Amino acid sequence: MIELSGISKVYGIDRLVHALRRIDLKVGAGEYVALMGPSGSGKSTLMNIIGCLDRPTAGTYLLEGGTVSTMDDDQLAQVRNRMAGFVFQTFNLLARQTAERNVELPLIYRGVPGPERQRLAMEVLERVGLTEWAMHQPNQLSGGQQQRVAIARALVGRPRFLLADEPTGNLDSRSGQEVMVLFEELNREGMAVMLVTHDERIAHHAGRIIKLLDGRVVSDELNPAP
Amino acid sequence: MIELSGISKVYGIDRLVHALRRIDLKVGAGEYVALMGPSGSGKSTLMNIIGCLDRPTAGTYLLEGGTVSTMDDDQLAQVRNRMAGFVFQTFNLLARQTAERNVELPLIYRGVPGPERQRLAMEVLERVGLTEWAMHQPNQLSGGQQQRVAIARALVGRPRFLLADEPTGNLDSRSGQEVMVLFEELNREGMAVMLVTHDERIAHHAGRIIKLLDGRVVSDELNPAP
Ligand SMILES: Nc1ncnc2c1ncn2[C@@H]1O[C@H](COP(=O)(O)OP(=O)(O)OP(=O)(O)O)[C@@H](O)[C@H]1O
Ligand SMILES: Nc1ncnc2c1ncn2[C@@H]1O[C@H](COP(=O)(O)OP(=O)(O)OP(=O)(O)O)[C@@H](O)[C@H]1O
Ligand SMILES: [Mg+2]
Ligand SMILES: [Mg+2]
Repeated sequence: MIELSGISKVYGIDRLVHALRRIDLKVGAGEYVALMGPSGSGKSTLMNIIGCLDRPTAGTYLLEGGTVSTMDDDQLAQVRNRMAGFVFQTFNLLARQTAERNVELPLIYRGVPGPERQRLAMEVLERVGLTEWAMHQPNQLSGGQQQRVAIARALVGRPRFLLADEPTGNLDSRSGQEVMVLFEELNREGMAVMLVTHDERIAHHAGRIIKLLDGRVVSDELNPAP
Repeated sequence: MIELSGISKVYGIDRLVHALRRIDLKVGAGEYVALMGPSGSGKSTLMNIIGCLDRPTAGTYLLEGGTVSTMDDDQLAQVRNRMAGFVFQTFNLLARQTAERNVELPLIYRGVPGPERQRLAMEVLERVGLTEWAMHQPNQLSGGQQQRVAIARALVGRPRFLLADEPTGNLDSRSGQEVMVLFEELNREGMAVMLVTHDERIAHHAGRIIKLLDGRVVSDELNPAP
């Protein structure tokens, strides 16, 4: 499904920041992978590149056999919208739109008609326990509720691949557990999941745990007891 | 130091949301308190009221003997800037400003001259391990680095009271521990600390643990082994 080889990302002009250093990584369809590492080690940068939200400085990226690094912006957006659902570390919800409209957004890009969009959005908001809050705007929701809206938006288009950056960082342990149960159900139905977490207990739900340090993969182990 | 009695907060016009329901709470100078509770239980709402960032719908709030509920907006801002440092759940950094300028902000409000502001800002950025990143803007920092900038900004004015809403939510366990050590040092020097967390391990640093559920205080216990 995805194959990265020699992927690097360097920021800056005079002072260079090597966020990723020659990363080689393969993730198969339907896999469940956790990504861990200290603050600033390159986790979000790697997720942004895998999710086609950012381009690497060097290296090649094959997604479903196609070479991502040679696609133009439009092709990249097409692939991203069809393949991946993204939960950002800082939510990135549209401030003036209701929770329900925020969740509809990926379906608007795909041209899904209004009534069906609304039905699908309400269905996934129900799964994250937010039916009652569907008509609230982000500033009328708590931090944890906003995070669950961001999760619902990532799932509404039934992506082949979920990329979630600290999806439970703002959730209490019960809401966190409910989200992990939902991810496991979707993973069993065939969706690949890649999540960033600082929490060992969350990482242990995954089948494989990859650790980054200073932009390099320092360990990549199967988890015997997910 | 702070004394809340019968504090309620209700949002909305047609559909009413009771975020806080008649809360009575006293916190003394130099105390270290953790606030826990499920997502949506009213933690951030309570912190915003204690930090004079929002007004209650009902009830009285005494801060250092003065009645907060009768102060006008200017008096409220004066008290807030002098007394409290605030770490928001969603950081609220100024996007186009460097980390160092973001940290200087509370000192600009107090009229501290430029060179001294810069010295104090760099000093506190050093304490959170971000000296190298001082000239980066928020979108050139990782999630955990942004959170540490927000913590540095809250501390730069040496407030009598630190209000921190999930201060380690985006930090790996090592950076999180470093932040907790810093809070403990400042608490020993006399600063009152109130922090919201979902993590039992973080809450156990505090001397007292308060639990909210549906806008009510359901438990308020001393922690025997901080
Ligand atoms: N402006 C608003 N209008 C309507 N409801 C609001 C508004 N702001 C907050 N709420 C509601 O008030 C309740 C309490 O929110 P609060 O942000 O205090 O929760 P919290 O305990 O901090 O949760 P979390 O752990 O998810 O951050 C929530 O149900 C939220 O939806
Ligand atoms: N636009 C940018 N310009 C310069 N440096 C950047 C930029 N974006 C990110 N960085 C740097 O790249 C490094 C990797 O950042 P990244 O966001 O991937 O870290 P992370 O592992 O997700 O950390 P966290 O756990 O704190 O979220 C960091 O040191 C960060 O400061
Ligand atoms: Mg990150
Ligand atoms: Mg909150």
